[in-house]
Amino acid sequence: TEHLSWAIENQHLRVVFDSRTGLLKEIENLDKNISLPLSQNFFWYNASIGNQENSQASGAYIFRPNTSEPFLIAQGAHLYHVKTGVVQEVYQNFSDWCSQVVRLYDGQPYVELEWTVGPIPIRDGLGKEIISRFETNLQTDGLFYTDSNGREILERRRNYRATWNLSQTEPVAGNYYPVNSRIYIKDKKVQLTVLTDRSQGGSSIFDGSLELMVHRRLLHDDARGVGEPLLEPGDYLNGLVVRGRHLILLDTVESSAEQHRLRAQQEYMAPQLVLAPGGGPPYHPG
Amino acid sequence: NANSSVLRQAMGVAQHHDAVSGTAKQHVTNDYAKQLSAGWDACQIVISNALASIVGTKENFIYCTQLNISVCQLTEAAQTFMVIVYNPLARPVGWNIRLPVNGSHYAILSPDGQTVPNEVIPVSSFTRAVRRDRGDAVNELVFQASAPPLGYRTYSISRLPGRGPARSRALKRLHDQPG
Repeated sequence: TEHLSWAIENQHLRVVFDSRTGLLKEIENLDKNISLPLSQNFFWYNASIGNQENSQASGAYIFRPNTSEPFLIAQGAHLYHVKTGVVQEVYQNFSDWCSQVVRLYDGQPYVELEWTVGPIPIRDGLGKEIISRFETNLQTDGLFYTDSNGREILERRRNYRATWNLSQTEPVAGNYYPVNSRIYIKDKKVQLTVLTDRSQGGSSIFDGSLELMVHRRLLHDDARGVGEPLLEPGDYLNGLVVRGRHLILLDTVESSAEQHRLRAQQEYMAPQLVLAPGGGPPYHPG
Repeated sequence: NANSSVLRQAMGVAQHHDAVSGTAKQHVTNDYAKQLSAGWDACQIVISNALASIVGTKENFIYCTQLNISVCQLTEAAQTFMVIVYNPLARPVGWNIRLPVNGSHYAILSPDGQTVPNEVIPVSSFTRAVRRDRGDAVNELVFQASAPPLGYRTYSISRLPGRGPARSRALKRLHDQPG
């Protein structure tokens, strides 16, 4: 089994990769002896341009994929691996416009995923909405949790609205919610939390999964007022490249809140770096 | 001579839902970003003034806003430089710092004169593709900094004479995966 998988590890976490596919395979919390099979990959939804049922296209105001099944960007990823005393990194190359670095910093209780997506190819004439999807075996019973503005956590239930009887017509878009700083799923014991570095849309389309939208490039106006498609200028080489970070926390349900609250706050109010030439005497606030 | 009103005004305008959610024409969205960027530039002077008064000397403070794609003229070229880490939270924090450099070995001193462990890692091909001609750093200097509550800490960094490329030490290509 050793050659089928290999891992990066620090004092708190172990991240296992599938040697055949190059994809994440499992995350272990070494402190709490938790092991969660987890795969993560990038997909794209083919943006609707309207259909017989409804002329509504996907656009700046409206997210509406034309099918519930997204497409894989790649079955697997080419990898290379950097192992040092301060950080261990695995570089995953999915395509020439989608890549990710999985990082474990020495002593840090979270996994950092730095994703880089774009320019999104549109030569095929299809608008695309790119997601990063995590799949686990957690029994979530259709529930997942998102925050509103980094404060109140809201329980989301798939295909449900608390204040009216929903007849779901959009199985994917109808279950997407704002994710301003974090989204998580949990079963009775274990919680998987993903922190974002910006506001994104996200959901849990099937049990045990969660996904976040990281980039969009659309070819049709959604006729809701902007008057143009969500289509940055430029061709394949010069479109928008977006880079961001997702932090993964895996812990017991009881301990997760303290972990993600402090870490999300620190992400939001991150230390500021100011540089200055020259050596100069070190300064200390004391 | 600057104040934060430029950024305040830009933030005021950006309260519109179009700025928050991107539901505007591309050139309008570009303008929101441009106004916020101008506000940020003005605030850099405000922060420099504040740091100068706190530190007690007038330094040539420099802000590198593209560290996420490994671009920073100062760290790429300088033999010695300082990194001031300011923590806006009311509790001590640790933070992983990655700086684009062209050396392969560095010494980092924390304010109390301790040597800080650091590593030099090659800039990835992903980052080079994104960065294009905006920078030419070959490596990234990675270390963990800490900063006190609502305080700052200064790290002094100096490049050591190179003893062989970092690449051979850090990089291990795995056998290629099927596409």
